[in-house]
Amino acid sequence: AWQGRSIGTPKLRLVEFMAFMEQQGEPDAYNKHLYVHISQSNLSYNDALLESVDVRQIYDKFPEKKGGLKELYEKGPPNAFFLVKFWADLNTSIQDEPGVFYGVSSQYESPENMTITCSSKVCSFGKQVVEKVETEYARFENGRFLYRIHRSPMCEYLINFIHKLKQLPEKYMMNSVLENFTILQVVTNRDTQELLLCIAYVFEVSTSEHGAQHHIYRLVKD
Amino acid sequence: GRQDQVPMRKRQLPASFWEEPRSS
Repeated sequence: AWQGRSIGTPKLRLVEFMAFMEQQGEPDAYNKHLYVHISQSNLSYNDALLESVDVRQIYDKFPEKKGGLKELYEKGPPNAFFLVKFWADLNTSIQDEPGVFYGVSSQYESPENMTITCSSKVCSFGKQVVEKVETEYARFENGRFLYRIHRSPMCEYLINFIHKLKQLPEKYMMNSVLENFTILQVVTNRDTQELLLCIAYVFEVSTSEHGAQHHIYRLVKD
Repeated sequence: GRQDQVPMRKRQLPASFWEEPRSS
């Protein structure tokens, strides 16, 4: 059911992704605030198929030189490219005090045993400002290989960015700043250099009382 | 930063791109 309805290809599928802040020493859900969250563990045929976005509409929001989105897409495979529009939840009640942990967790699954490399590039006006590269090994569980990046510390740039964003008095001002803030994640097979997933993230601030929201799109080139 | 980008609102994007879901 997940094919065409979620972020994934027959080789690698995103199961969960979240960016959060948490009061250390009390790792229960009550003290954890999710800025953004994708959970793709309970998909059914009732879920809608993903809409598509022409990748050329967002080229300039991501690095355009060597290794940029255009070059990546031309190399393909095109079914590995996705766009996520996040409505981030900045409405946290957790006090920002020493000891608060800012983290990112993600989980992927695959029928294949690989070593994967995950690159996350934070971009401002389409230009990369910081990159994190992580390597993950597979763990066999319930008939498939799981790749888990657990509680990866958020970089200082992002923490400061969130702080400054939250200081803005109006949501439209936050959205205006977020218009030029994007993140590009590229997951490759470390040993073959094959691209497994490429996820482009763009943002607005959530106005919902139900926390972070998102839409997922396939990136296409007609 | 660059100031010459076309605003997202003026790009060809699905209507849903501007509609925040009511719940996840």
